[in-house]
Amino acid sequence: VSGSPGCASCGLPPMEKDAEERLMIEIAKQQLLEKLHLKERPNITNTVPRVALLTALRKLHSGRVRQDGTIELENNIPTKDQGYEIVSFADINETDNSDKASLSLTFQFLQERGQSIQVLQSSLWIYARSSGDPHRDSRLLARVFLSADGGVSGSNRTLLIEKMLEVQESNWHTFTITRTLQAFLDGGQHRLRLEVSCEEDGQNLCSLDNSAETPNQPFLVAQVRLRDSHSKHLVRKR
Amino acid sequence: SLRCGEDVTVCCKRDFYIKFKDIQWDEWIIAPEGYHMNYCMGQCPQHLSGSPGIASSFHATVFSQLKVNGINTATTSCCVPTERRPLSMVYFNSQHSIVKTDVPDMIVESCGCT
Repeated sequence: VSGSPGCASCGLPPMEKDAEERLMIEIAKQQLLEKLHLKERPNITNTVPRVALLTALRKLHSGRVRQDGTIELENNIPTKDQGYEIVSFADINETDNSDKASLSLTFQFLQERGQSIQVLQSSLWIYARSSGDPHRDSRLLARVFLSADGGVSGSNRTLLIEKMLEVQESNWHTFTITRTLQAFLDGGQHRLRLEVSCEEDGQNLCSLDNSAETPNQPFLVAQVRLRDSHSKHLVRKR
Repeated sequence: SLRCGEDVTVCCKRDFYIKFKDIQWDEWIIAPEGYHMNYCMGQCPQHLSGSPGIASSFHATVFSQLKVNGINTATTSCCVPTERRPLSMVYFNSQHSIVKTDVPDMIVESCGCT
C-alpha cells in the first residue's frame, strides 16, 4: 500500500499537529459528556471538603486513595445497563444544628424532566461519637425521621427507622432508606429533609462537630439506574 | 494489534491520552486523572481483511471463505476496534453530590480489519 500522506483511512490531507490535537480533545469532551448523559460540564464552585469526600469514597470501596490524595479507581465490570452510584452530602448551610436533640439534614435533588429513576439501594451514613463514659451503657437508640420540607425541625415529622447503635467507640453507622428515597424521587420533590436523633442526656451524639472541614460529614449513598431507555439525562442531584 | 507510528499505514491503534488537568476538567472529575481516547485508523487491504484481532463475526467467517476460494468481492474491509474496556469515573455532578459509574466500551484496547 503506497504510504499516502495524511489520514491513512480517509485520505484527508494531514492537519497541522496542534489543530489535530485540539479537534481530538473537543471530540473526547463531547464523547465523555454524552456517555455521562450530561448536556454540559457541571460548573462546580465550592465543593464538599476533600477530606469528607475521601472518607465517603473509602467507605464505598470505590477506590484506593494514594499518598498524594489522588484516587485510584477499581475497574468494576459495568452492569449491562449503566448503573450509577451517587453520593450526596447534606447541604451544611441547610443543616441546622440549633436543635441539640437532633441533627437536621437537607439533601437537594433536581430531577430532569421525562426520566424516572429506579433506586436499587440507598443508605444514610451517620458518624456517632462515643459517649466517652466507659461506665455507661454502650448502646444508644438512634431514630431517623422524614420531616416535611420547610417544616421547623422537630415538628411535622415521620419516624422512618429506629436502631440501637453500639457507641463504645466513635464510628460510622448506616440506615437503609431505599423505599424513602424511591418514594421521594417518584414524588418529584426537590429537597429531602431527614432528622437524626441520637440523644443521650440531652446531647446528640450524632451531631456535626462544627468544623466545616470535618471528615465525618453525613452522606447519603444511592445505587440507581435510569428506568426509561430513551431519557438521556441522569438525575442531577444538588 | 499494531500501534500506529509515522510509517504505518495499515490498520493500527493510535494512542491518545488526555490529562483532565490540561483541559481544566479536573475541577469536576475526581478520578481518573485522564482518559485514553485511543482510536483505530489505517488501510485494510484484501490480504489483511479479517486480521489481526479478527472482528469475530459471521461476516468475517464468510469473508474469509470467499478469500480462500479466490472469489474477489467488491466488499471493503474496515479498521475497527476489536477489543474495548470500560472507563470507571467519579465526578461531581453538582455542588454536593458525586457520581461513580463505569462507562462501558470507552477505551479501545486493540484494532483489526473486519
